[in-house]
Parts: sequence; C-alpha cells; structure tokens
Amino acid sequence: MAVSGFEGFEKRLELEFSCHDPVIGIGLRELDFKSLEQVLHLVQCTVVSALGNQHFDSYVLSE
Amino acid sequence: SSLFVYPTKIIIKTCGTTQLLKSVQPFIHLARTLNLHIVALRYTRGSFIFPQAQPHPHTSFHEEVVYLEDNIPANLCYRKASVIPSKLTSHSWHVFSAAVVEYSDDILYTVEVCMTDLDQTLARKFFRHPNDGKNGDSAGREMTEATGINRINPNAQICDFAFDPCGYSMNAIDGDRYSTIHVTPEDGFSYASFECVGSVYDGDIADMVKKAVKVFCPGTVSVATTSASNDMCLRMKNAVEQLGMKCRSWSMDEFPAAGTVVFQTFTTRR
Repeated sequence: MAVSGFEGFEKRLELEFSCHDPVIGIGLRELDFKSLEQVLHLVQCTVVSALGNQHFDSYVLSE
Repeated sequence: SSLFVYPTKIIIKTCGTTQLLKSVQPFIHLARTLNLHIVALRYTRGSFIFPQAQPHPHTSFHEEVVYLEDNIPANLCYRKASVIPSKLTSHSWHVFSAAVVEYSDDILYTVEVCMTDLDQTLARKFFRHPNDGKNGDSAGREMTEATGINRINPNAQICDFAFDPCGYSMNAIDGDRYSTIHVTPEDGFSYASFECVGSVYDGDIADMVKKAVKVFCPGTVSVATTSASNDMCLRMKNAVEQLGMKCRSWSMDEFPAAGTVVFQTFTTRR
C-alpha cells in the first residue's frame, strides 16, 4: 500500500562549507531568498514562515 | 519541514515524498558563488512508513547513497554509509557522511528524536477546527501554547505553522542553537519529531528531550545522537525512561566524518 503524502519520517541533510578567506562574514546568509526558493522548488517545498537572529536564519517549509 | 542557514552551514529536513537530495548540487553551486566550498555532508533518516511511495532518488537507501556519491566532490573522501539496526524491525537509522578531513572532537552534538503511535488525545491538538478563521501562523501559535511546546525551551523564540486540515511545524531559535518539531497527527500513521543541538557545556538537553516526548506520549520513540558523549546518551536514555518507556535497543556506529552515532529505541511499557 502506498499512501503518499502521509510519510512522517523526515530526511535530514547537513552541509558544511569553508572559505579560504579568514573573514567569512554572513557567508551563506548572503544568498538571496529567490535562490533559496529555486532550490526548495527542486525539493518540492516552499517557505511558509521564517525567523532569524544575528546567528542564523530559519525557515518553516511546506510538507 | 525546516531549513536553517548559518554562515557556513545549511541544515534542511523535509518529510513526505520530498526529493531532498536534489538540493545537494544546487546548494554546493550557490555556496561556490560566495567562494565557499563544501567540506562535510551528513544525511540521516529513519525507516520510512511508506517506502514504496518515495520517489527517485529516495526509493531505497542504496539509491540515496549512490546519488550522494555521484553528487559530491571527490575530495570529500572520508565517506561511510551505514544502516544502524534496532530490535524494532521497522526502526533503523540510515546514515551517510562524508568530509574532507576526519572527524575530530566537536563541542556540538545533534539529537534527532522520532516518535510514532502518538497518544490520540494529544495528537488531536494538531488538527485545525474547520472554518476557525485563523491563518497558518495564528493557528500554529495556538497549538504551540495549547500543547506546551513553548515550554520545552522557554528561552527560545518560536516560529510555528499549522497546516490545514492538520499537521504542524515549528522552528525554535535560541542564540546560535536551533530546535525543531514536525507533526503528522493522522491516526494510524501518526508521527512527530524533535531535533536539537547541544553542546558539552549544556546540562539540560536531556530534559528538553523529555519535555518534547511528553508533548506526544508516543508508543515508540527513537533517539539518534551524533557526536555526543556516552554520558549524554545515557542521560537521554534515563530521561525517556522517566516517562515510563522501556529501552529496547542501543546500537552505535563510528563514522570517519561524523564521529559516533548512537541509536536508541524505546516503547511504552503498556
């Protein structure tokens, strides 16, 4: 039986990056929202809510 | 589902039939435009409830590993894929990790809690009332308060969302730490997850796990910790057992790029 859409168990991916420049600044947080949306489109998610602070940005996604 | 973007780290966690691994190449490419290069990757998941419903590249763990191997740079050479078993045949922990250098002790560790067979009365709190006049944000806020999710970490700022007709996701941020909860409350395949990051200097992470599990009173719980000390894993075990659950299995594996992953499963004593 396949009941698509009700799968609970998530898939989790963590990617870490580094830079030769010792001063990274805001790094990946510089990515514009449209670029993130394009990647999320491939995954089949969209942003439904967002919150950030001085350390990082968080997005609640659909699905 | 959730996405966290740090200056040098991206964490993305998605459920349903999402095609998460398709984000690997685009994220690597986007980072490169900022002169950032990938140095480590970790992919984890539990056992799908409906594996037949998963699309490419998620039809099997083997397919996921092959896809990852094909889509990461060769210099991430410390690689390992493993399925960590448990005594519950439907619960095993799938891990793929890769890095440019071997893992060395980190002060941070990750805790991933998966819960199934949620208490039906508690799960009902994650259903919207028809024509409630609320939007996803306001309904989510109400669920956060009604269920006590806001008391798991009272210091955190919460971003929550209630889906229609049911389901819930929240991200909590506390300084440089995140935690997240996702809920699929439908009876028969109810599921909730809690994830957080702890450091060796934190004393209350096991207590947070306990509070999160208590929100759902599930029939089955699994706790996967990555890079945590044995002592911390034991504290997690004690915290869940204090809720009346019995530890059914404790398995571990070593990953050259991620350190030790411990996978514990629990069921109710009923």
